[in-house]
Amino acid sequence: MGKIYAMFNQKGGVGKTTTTANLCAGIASLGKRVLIVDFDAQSNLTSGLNINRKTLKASIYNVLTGELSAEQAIIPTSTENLFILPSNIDLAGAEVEMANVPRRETILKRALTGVGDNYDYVVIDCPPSLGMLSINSLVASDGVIIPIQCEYYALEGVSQLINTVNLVKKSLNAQLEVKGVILTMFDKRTNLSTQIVQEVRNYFGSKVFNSIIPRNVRVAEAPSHGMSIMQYDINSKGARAYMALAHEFIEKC
Amino acid sequence: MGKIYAMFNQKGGVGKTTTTANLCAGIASLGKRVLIVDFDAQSNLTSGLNINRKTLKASIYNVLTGELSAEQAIIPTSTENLFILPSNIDLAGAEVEMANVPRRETILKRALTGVGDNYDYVVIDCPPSLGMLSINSLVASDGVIIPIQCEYYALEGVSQLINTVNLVKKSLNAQLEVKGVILTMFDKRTNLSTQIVQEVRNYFGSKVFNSIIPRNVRVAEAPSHGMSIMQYDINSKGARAYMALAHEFIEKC
Ligand SMILES: Nc1ncnc2c1ncn2[C@@H]1O[C@H](COP(=O)(O)OP(=O)(O)OP(=O)(O)O)[C@@H](O)[C@H]1O
Ligand SMILES: Nc1ncnc2c1ncn2[C@@H]1O[C@H](COP(=O)(O)OP(=O)(O)OP(=O)(O)O)[C@@H](O)[C@H]1O
Ligand SMILES: [Mg+2]
Ligand SMILES: [Mg+2]
Repeated sequence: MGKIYAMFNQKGGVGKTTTTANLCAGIASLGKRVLIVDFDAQSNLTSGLNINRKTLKASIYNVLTGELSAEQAIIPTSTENLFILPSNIDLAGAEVEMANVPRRETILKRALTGVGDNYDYVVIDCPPSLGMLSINSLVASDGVIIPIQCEYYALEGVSQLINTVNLVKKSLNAQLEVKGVILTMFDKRTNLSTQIVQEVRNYFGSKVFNSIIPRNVRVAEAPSHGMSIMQYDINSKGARAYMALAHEFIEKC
Repeated sequence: MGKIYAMFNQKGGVGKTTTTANLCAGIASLGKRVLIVDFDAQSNLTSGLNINRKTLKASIYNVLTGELSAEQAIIPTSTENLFILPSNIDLAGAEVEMANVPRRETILKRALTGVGDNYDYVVIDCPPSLGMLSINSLVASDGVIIPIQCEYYALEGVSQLINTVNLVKKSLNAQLEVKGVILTMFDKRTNLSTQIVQEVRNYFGSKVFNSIIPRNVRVAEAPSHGMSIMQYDINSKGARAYMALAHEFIEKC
């Protein structure tokens, strides 16, 4: 029974999508079967892996409405062992539509029932908000993985993030825990990055993965070619860091 | 009567808050009276200018509920001529609370009625979403300023952004227009940045401001000291770029 993890941080642009795509492509290349769920209406995860959002026959939205099962919407990616439940703009309406539905917090959890049986890991890419989509992800998950950009504003939002996780744990999902924290876009030339790493390690202790993801332009280029960083440039600093993280992740999660 | 502008882009981490703080501090230093409105529950704009969110007597949330007028919540910043309507975590609940209120799209517009008379410019820092808070900002504004990070995912979301602006223009705010596009975090060492600049200029033409904001670590450091980039390091590449943008903005807007 594969565990379900939410890649979550309400701060924008911290590397949620980039880490979901590259960490999971890395884990898949090590022989694990992985499902990634694009739960953001921006659908960056879907387009960054070369899937055309406009020609999709089915997306996560059709699964939320109950029109289709998760299996019917899941498609393979160009990376072996890596599958995706894609999203498109239809998801933008879901947040408002969910507001008046009974048991609205558990819509995704119910939609993903049993899906974990077919995969070693399921990872949900969350939007940058504390709205109903993010709450749904936290309720559907066994644990939270928190990407934190090595910059000031990203650190500021951590206490709000932890409050949200604890609220969901108390009232909606008792098993929810912070599974791990990933440091992203580390720039060794700046003091700011080093200070942030120190503060994050003080706050989260051993939950912080040892593998730190450096800022690396090849990582930012890869999605414009519809590839993971491993496919785009396996020798880049970014690919090596994500592969090290993939090994560490399999050990710990 | 000062114009009201929404600093808007649903993509996360593109420089909305950083540009609101530094552009407006720049304009204020040129003698214009400027009000910035922190309309994001993350309240990065408020904390980045050294205002303690936890000890605030009043915030934008109290203005939305009608408890206080905007004037009662506005406070000065450490930059002369620059004033802020601050936010704190209370705003996180507003999005859900607004869902069931009549005329929910015009709550902010009504709360800001007449505020423009006391300032040359009012700029609203928006959250990274297409939810009710962002819709309210677009309805309350005369124009939209779109910061675009010089990276692939930021470009991907532009058509969704324009669709949203056009929807609001058609049904809720006929005068809304794209006032300008600001290119942020430009890195001259990478082809990616140069390609993105080209594509944005092709798409938006003369609406793109000539002054491009470079990626500059001093810009990322300034908020950790509670300062604008001008206060923190007036000689930095970032401060010079934002001052050039401030001059251009006053000419065009
Ligand atoms: N290690 C890295 N090195 C360089 N650029 C990176 C790295 N990780 C992410 N980026 C770039 O930073 C930007 C933000 O990353 P990404 O879109 O993955 O963040 P996000 O948290 O998913 O954003 P959102 O909050 O909008 O969902 C993207 O343009 C991405 O290409
Ligand atoms: N010109 C720049 N050079 C270097 N770093 C920058 C620059 N502009 C912004 N940053 C940094 O990039 C990160 C994202 O910027 P910012 O938080 O302003 O974006 P945002 O669009 O407001 O994010 P959100 O979507 O979460 O509201 C911050 O850590 C900020 O300090
Ligand atoms: Mg994302
Ligand atoms: Mg912001």
